[in-house]
Amino acid sequence: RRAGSECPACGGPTLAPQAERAVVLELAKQQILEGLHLTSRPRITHPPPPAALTTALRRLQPGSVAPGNGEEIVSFATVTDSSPAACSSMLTFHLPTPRSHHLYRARLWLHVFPTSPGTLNLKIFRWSPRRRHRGSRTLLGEHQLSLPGWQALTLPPSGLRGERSGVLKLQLDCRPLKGNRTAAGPPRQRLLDMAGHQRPFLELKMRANEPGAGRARRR
Amino acid sequence: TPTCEPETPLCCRRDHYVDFQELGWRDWILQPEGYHLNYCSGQCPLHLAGSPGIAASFHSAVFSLLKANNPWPAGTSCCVPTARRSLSLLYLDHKSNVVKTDVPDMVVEACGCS
Repeated sequence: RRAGSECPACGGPTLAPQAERAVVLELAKQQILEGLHLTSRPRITHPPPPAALTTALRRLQPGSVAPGNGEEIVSFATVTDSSPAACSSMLTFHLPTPRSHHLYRARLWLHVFPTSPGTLNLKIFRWSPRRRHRGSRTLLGEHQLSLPGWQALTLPPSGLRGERSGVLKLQLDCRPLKGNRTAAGPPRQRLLDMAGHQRPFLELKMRANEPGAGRARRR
Repeated sequence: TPTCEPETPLCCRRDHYVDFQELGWRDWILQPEGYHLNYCSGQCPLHLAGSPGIAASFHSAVFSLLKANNPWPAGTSCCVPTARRSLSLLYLDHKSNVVKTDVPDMVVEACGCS
């Protein structure tokens, strides 16, 4: 308390500058957590490599903002069950637990090695664990990749919804195209870049649900 | 709205820049590096009641004078935000996803008397 001086707004004692600063910092923390609908700050145990982060953010449209209280999410894949050719791989994503937001656009970003032979036929399946570890898979899309480098593959938002746990598994199955037929066996050399700063990632665009949207669907 | 000088008694906007490094949050808030946490503070004598700070028009100035000469003050008036803008944040969530979102009404741009 500063002796003698009075708060111009409430007439109470004013705070000393250091005390006011401490109050402001606490206010800032509360305001940001409330604004992000978080109860506490996130504990980051496995931050994405800065190079992968920079590469991914450079891919997104600069300045693009999801409309009306929307969100844009970049989720990096962890690669499991990668075959030696690393072209028929299982990508696992840990998406944010769904809030009252509606997914309206999804793209899978892959980096094709320059050494890949000609055009690749790539099928993307959503893999869902079912009974006794036998999984079932749903085809989400099929793409012909004819250029090396980054590829943005659009996925149907409806195919990605609904996983309460937030864990999403995508199975890639790609083969070189010979003429207009796919080669019989999987390719021998690495075609997709799965490591380092060229890791695959999902780009998702969400928008806040209009109030009552769920009711309209039920009706 | 005037920015508060140390001894400004009337309704004004008090500016505070908060650096996320100072909060120890630079590990999960990627952009921006900080933001202006401003708030409104100061007295609202009755002749300023209803004056929206910088947006005051001639009409509201005359209206204020009429009120100031009114011997029967009615109620009190408070120094409140009259203009706010959103803050765009890029941050890591607890699953290390990168999230970009706009938080509405985060930064007070103008204050005025209710």
